[in-house]
Amino acid sequence: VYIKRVEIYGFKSFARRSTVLNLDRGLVCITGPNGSGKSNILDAIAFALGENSVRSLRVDRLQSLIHDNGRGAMDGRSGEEGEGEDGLSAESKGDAGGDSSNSSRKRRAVKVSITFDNSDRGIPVDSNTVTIAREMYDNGENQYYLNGKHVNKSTITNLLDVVLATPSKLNIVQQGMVMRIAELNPEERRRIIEEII
Amino acid sequence: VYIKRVEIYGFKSFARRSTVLNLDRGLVCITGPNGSGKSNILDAIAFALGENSVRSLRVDRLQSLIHDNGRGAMDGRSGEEGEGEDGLSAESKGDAGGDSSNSSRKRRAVKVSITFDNSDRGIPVDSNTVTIAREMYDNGENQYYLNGKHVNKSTITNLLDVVLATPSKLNIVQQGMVMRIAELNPEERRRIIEEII
Amino acid sequence: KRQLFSDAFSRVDREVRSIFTTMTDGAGSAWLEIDDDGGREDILSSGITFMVQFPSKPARESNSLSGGEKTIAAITFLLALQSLKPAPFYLFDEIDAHLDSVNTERLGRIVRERADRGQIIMVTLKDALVAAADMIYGVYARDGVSQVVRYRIPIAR
Amino acid sequence: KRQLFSDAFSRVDREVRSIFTTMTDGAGSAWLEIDDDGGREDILSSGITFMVQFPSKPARESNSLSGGEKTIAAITFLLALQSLKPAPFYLFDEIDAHLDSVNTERLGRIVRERADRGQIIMVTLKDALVAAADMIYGVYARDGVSQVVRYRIPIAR
Ligand SMILES: Nc1ncnc2c1ncn2[C@@H]1O[C@H](COP(=O)(O)OP(=O)(O)OP(=O)(O)O)[C@@H](O)[C@H]1O
Ligand SMILES: Nc1ncnc2c1ncn2[C@@H]1O[C@H](COP(=O)(O)OP(=O)(O)OP(=O)(O)O)[C@@H](O)[C@H]1O
Ligand SMILES: [Mg+2]
Ligand SMILES: [Mg+2]
Repeated sequence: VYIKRVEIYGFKSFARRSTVLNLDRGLVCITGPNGSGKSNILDAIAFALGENSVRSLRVDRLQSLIHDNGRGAMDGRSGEEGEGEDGLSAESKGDAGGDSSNSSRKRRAVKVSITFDNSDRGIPVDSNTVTIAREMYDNGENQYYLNGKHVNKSTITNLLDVVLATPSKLNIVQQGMVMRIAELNPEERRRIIEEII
Repeated sequence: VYIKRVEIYGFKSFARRSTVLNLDRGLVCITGPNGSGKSNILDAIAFALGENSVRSLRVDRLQSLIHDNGRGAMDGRSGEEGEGEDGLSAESKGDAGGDSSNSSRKRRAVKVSITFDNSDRGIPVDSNTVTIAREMYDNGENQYYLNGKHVNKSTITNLLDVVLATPSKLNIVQQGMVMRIAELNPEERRRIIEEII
Repeated sequence: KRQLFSDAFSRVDREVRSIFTTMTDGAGSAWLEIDDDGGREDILSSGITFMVQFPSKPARESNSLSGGEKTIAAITFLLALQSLKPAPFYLFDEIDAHLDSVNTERLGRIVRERADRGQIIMVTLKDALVAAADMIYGVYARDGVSQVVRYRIPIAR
Repeated sequence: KRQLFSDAFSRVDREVRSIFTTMTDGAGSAWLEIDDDGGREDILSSGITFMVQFPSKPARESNSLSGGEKTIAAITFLLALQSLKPAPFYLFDEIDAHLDSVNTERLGRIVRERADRGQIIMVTLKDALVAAADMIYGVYARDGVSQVVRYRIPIAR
């Protein structure tokens, strides 16, 4: 199992159009100037995997994850017009185009989807790839998708047990946090081994 | 006012002989490999200025500040023999030489002294230089000195009001902590300004 | 008391604007705002928001910047406090760790300029910053014991 | 249960030793110790101490290392947990920020080796680490909006 593709829409500094990263096994380096959006890519992956802690997502509240390209101005329109291929699957195309026809105020603001290569069947789903997606609406509601089908969060959480090395997500090391792992006290270190077995 | 000289004896990775840094106004850069002792120099300055928080000094207890050059082996002897000029003032020379004659178990383990240039009389003491020193004994006791005279800690604290930019020591930024200053909340930011005026 | 606070606030705000503009060669701007809800709340109890706008980017609160951007914002605020009470010295321990080359250069410039008014002792692993120093101390360990060596910069800078 | 824990402990300990020795070309060593006071305490309730000895330095607990040394120790422990349960991927965000050139090279070697068994996605600003990658994504902002560009490394490594 590894991450094959990440698709980001409207998450933090990523505009409301689809930005796609096609990945491979091995060592993938992400580089670029300060403030370009590198950490936001890792945040987007954590978000799709169900991360809800505002501290881990580095925002004051979840609504701040919604792309906002000027102080307070939700430039919704300019982000959606045509730039870049809108790789969102058909099930959400209807969403993007149909804002006006959708009577409730709910508008899809953010979507991140992750496609895992599952040829080794590491994830207990019988398909060569497994796609987990999370959408957040501007009213704060979330929806999760597994291979295109709407599921509730607990279905994803069971899958994640395989994907995340430890319940405390030790395989995701955020910016500035690496030294903390060497500063664990003896009980914390033991608990980490206990969590895994 | 600026730091003119720092003398370190037996503090963390600095041996039990005197290591002296002669400094000047302007920009002083300290550089060197990982684990060479750079942060320990800044810790030594904070220690001499009365820092007692084990978290800030990056130890589990104050005794861990005492130089220890092998797991558990206090190599007291090898550090004291002759290497480097022992610039400690006469009043403590008696200490170093006289361990056997000093009947109580108290042995000086750590000493850090800082000499400030005070030609602008920024520190309310009428001398061109002001030296603050702190000794710690292996029984955990501390002694403070001001220009060679033994004083109690509160005398130093009043002087420090001048030397430290804010009571929360904002002019000392520890390794890995700089981003936190930008993450202060509005109340914390206001309180910092209030503290100074 | 109210007057004292508002004077102090204006001084730090002015300094924040000037430092950040200098660092970004006029292309960026930063400022402080009192959250007194347009004068309706008492300024003695309102918080202070720190707004930062990096070149060709929208203005954002300092809390929602990236890691490197937060470093630059933090140093701006810290040095701006000098206008209230000058600190005799600064001790900075690898504050440049998360900076790219453009922001390392910006940091070098402001630290170089401010060190002329006092004293800044900065631990760094980056040659670009060491090159800006007036004095360098090299530290190395031999058998677990720290040693120091001083280098004087040729004055011909 | 006791057996299960002690097997798991030995596996991680063995892996910690092997990773750290590889990173320091045999000059350093690291290991885990169970604080069961020589067998007098129950191993199911004792803590685990992580000892690290860098080349030509005395052994120390991981908590009292320097910033850069802690980074190397942390990655050693993290990767050693693979021996209990392989993680499908790792996300590392500028973990190299406080490393000098020697430790950056050590990190590059171990990450390169471990990435061959799975997937490591690493954000870094250092060319030396980017050069070790199989694939590179460049990220840049245009008017505050992030864009990504992929570079394929010529396979001729
Ligand atoms: N909701 C949002 N809408 C638009 N931009 C945002 C939003 N939230 C954060 N940003 C901006 O995204 C930018 C990129 O942040 P990110 O933390 O990913 O940068 P980075 O590439 O990791 O930089 P560094 O190297 O400094 O760590 C920042 O400038 C930040 O202000
Ligand atoms: N009481 C002590 N006696 C001897 N050595 C100690 C003591 N306490 C800490 N040390 C050691 O001092 C060394 C230097 O630590 P320091 O944090 O100053 O390094 P540094 O130069 O800042 O490195 P980095 O660049 O990694 O931050 C470490 O290897 C640490 O283990
Ligand atoms: Mg970042
Ligand atoms: Mg350090």
